[in-house]
Amino acid sequence: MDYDPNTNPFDLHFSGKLPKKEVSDSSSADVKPKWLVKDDEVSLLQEELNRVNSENKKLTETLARVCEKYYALQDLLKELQSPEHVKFQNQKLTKKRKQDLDDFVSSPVGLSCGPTIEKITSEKATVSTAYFHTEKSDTSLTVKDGYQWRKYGQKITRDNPSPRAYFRCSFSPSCLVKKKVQRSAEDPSFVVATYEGTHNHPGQHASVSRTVKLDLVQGVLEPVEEKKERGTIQEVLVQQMASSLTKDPKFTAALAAAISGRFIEQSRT
Amino acid sequence: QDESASELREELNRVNSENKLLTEKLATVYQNYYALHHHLE
Repeated sequence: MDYDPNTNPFDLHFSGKLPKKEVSDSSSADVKPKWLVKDDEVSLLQEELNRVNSENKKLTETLARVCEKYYALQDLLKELQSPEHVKFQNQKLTKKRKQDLDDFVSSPVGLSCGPTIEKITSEKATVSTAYFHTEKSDTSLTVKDGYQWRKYGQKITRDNPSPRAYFRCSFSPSCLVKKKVQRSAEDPSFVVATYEGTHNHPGQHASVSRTVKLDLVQGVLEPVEEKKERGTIQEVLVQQMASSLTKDPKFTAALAAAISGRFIEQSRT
Repeated sequence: QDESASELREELNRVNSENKLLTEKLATVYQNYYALHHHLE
């Protein structure tokens, strides 16, 4: 920042310090008509003096206003840089994170890993941010958010040395939700996932959610354990769906009607 | 009248110089103000 805090614009008592130089009176010395009488010259000088004095007054007032604003900004900067303010902001941030974490865990769709969610709703899309706790030594990004994703890009940003990965929902193009994942620049023990849009389909419950693992060097990585986990998840899902459908009387009725209809068609042919 | 014109010219010189200094100071403070404003943004 390029400003001089030692500037003292209110030092207006500088008129005595000014060099006493004579007016370069070109109007009277060079261009002065010979017919101009002394009264006219005095009158013109007086008029010019009034004009310059008025300008002087306006300049002084403007300078005072700008100085006032400048000093107010300086005070604000000092306040923001004070250790008390920095400490207060840190405490506020910690409290907010804890509150968001509690809110999310206690919500019906909360994940066991308890990410912190901040939602900003606009007219076009819903943007939400989730913080996932992760080990600092873990170079891969692990995000358990209950949905399946397809990675479509990765880049390094200036403000953060960690790579940022971009994903589309695996239901794309019917579901247009996107997300980007990056390790937090402020606190590397967190991974920040920013979501754009809202899923138009249900997500998997946390207990059966799939872990999306990213290898920062090789891109998307699917270890053997994850494949096994996915197989188990699919089995659980099928069992849950079958269980819920057989308990649904409407479904059983519809199924019975469909089967009997099929039998009737077969008997006709 | 010569004396009166001379005094007026002297006063005019003084106020002109003061105006010049005021303008310079105003420019400096404006510059500092906007630098600080930009920094806070």
